[in-house]
Amino acid sequence: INNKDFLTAPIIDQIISSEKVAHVQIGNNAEHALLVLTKTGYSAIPVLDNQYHLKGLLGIGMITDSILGMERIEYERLEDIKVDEIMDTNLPTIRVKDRFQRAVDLLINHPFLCVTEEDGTFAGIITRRVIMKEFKKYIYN
Amino acid sequence: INNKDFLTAPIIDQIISSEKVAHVQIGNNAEHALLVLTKTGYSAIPVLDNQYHLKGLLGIGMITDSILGMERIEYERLEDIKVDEIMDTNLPTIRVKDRFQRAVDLLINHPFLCVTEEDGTFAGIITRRVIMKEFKKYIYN
Ligand SMILES: Nc1ncnc2c1ncn2[C@@H]1O[C@@H]2COP(=O)(O)O[C@H]3[C@@H](O)[C@H](n4cnc5c(N)ncnc54)O[C@@H]3COP(=O)(O)O[C@H]2[C@H]1O
Ligand SMILES: Nc1ncnc2c1ncn2[C@@H]1O[C@@H]2COP(=O)(O)O[C@H]3[C@@H](O)[C@H](n4cnc5c(N)ncnc54)O[C@@H]3COP(=O)(O)O[C@H]2[C@H]1O
Repeated sequence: INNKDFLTAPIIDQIISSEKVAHVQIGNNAEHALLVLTKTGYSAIPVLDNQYHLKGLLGIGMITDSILGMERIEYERLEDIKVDEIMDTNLPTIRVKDRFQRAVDLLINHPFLCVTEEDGTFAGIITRRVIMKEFKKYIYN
Repeated sequence: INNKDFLTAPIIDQIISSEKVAHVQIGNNAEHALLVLTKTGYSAIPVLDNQYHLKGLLGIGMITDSILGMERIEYERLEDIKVDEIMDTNLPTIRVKDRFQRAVDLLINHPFLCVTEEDGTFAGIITRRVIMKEFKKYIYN
């Protein structure tokens, strides 16, 4: 395949589907989110609502940053902070029927992208690792 | 350039040099490390000794995981835990004079690689972002 074939390939086979993606829900508190992130071992995960719509991105750094006080890290405040208040709502997304080109462009600055259906339903994620594997196969030919 | 040129290119121009790399030192405690990670915004950084030799990798997840007690997250223990006890010492490394091929192979499973001189001195890091930018230039031709 040539460069153009690589860029125009659909992303659909590379999507990690939603049931395999760790996430937290709107309304969860930051302490719960910290437990989920620590136990799954991921540094950032999607935030969904109860309709499985994508609402934002929550990273461990956002949690610790929210309790960095003047004198100490204020751990006791974690149970009073909702993920809604600290998540990143400015996250780039990609559609299920988009092509590698859009994934390549966005994954330069983002470790993973949330994939959504036309109606905003969360469909899964596409990660740098998956694109790099495809790129490696491509470049080794 | 062709595939072979891409893979045999030296990594040297893509290294983020050591003075630009946030790190912690052997002997630092986990609370200090958590502050460095939170303030720099990175999820994992190298651990060096006072001779600027690479000793390991420390991620935020390793810190929170170390204080996950049976009943609660035991934040008070952070100042008593040394980074030496919780860091990852199994990290892959790459030499200053290595080629893109080795970087591509290893960055599939690691967000960044520590670059060392022959004598183990820390020279900098090479990141997925940098390799993906080179790959994008390559594939857009
Ligand atoms: N349990 C595990 N098993 C094997 N390797 C692991 C792993 N956890 C992390 N890694 C490796 O570390 C990289 C960075 O993970 P991080 O959690 O910072 O960053 C992750 C995380 O924020 C998110 N992510 C990946 N898979 C996820 C999942 N199943 N659920 C939720 N978020 C996920 O996408 C980012 C990029 O993932 P990517 O695979 O490119 O890159 C991953 C992968 O190469
Ligand atoms: N201050 C910032 N400005 C702009 N973009 C930012 C940023 N902090 C993070 N990012 C973006 O988020 C990605 C993941 O960052 P993370 O800290 O999890 O994972 C980072 C971090 O663990 C480490 N890293 C990168 N630059 C570093 C530095 N100057 N010092 C120490 N560690 C660094 O290498 C990993 C992969 O970095 P990469 O650049 O491929 O990928 C970065 C970059 O695309």
